[in-house]
Amino acid sequence: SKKYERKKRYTVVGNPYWM
Amino acid sequence: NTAARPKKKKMSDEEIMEKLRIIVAVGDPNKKYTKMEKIGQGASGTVYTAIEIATGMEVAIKQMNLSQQPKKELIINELLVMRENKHPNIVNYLDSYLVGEELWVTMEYLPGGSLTDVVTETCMDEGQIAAVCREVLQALEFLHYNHVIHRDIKSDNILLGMDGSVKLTDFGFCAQISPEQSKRTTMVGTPYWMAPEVVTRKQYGPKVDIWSLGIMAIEMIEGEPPYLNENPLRALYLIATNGKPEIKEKEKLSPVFQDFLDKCLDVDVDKRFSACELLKHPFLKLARPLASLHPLIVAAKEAAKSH
Repeated sequence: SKKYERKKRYTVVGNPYWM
Repeated sequence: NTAARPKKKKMSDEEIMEKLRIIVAVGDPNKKYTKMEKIGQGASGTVYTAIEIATGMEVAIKQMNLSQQPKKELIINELLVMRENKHPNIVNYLDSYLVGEELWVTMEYLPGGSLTDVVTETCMDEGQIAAVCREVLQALEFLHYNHVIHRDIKSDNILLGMDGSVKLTDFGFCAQISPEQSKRTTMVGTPYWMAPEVVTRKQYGPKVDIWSLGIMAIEMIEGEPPYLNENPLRALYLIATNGKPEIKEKEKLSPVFQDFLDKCLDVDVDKRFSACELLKHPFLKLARPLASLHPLIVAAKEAAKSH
């Protein structure tokens, strides 16, 4: 979950995969 | 109802490589720098510390694998913006090199780490928060005056010197606006820090950075942005529906600080203050000297080491 928590702070451009 | 705008012709990879070859310096950075340790990992690349052999100066090197970059044109944008916008509150760009499939960007190194370490590991008082806000606002006033929107203001992109100096970094997602195109619509940024007009895909301008600064101020109060316990998609929904986020125990904050937050986090973009206006806000008069950040930086580094 630490990796998931870190990924939450990543920058997104346009439509991220989770949208 | 975005106005019909001619779609920007997308540069091919060859055109991008051609442009990069013009921008970057000639030579092998491995001969100029001795790489030390990895200090950061982001979506766009990995950051190392390094020593410049000729001077012994410590620098930071950001390495990006070009083949893995979804939007290579943003890299050119980053290099040009950092090269042409030098300011005491912006991390100083030194040079860039093409090393096979990788682009190496050398920058000033700030040993104090990022503001994220400080907000998650220590407790800041209003005087320290005001000092950080003032320094970031100085950078934003400079950028906005030069028609640049950063678009990714968050504590992760604020670097600190051991003397408490505060500098903005990571221009990989910034936008250069012009009289013909003063607004943007592409959703760019980090969800939890995004302004409502970005989330709802309206046209937006420089004031998105001011909203993000307000969210960063909440980080300095609570240790993290609102909704971080939610997944990013739900966070975007909450930003779009709730607008200005709730601040826990807001009544404990001084009235002048509450007013500063309100001016940053106004959903109505026209009412939201600009960087220039916020620099005159009375809250910033509470700012303590930057040196007062030093104990926080040391404590944050100790805590990070113990993890």
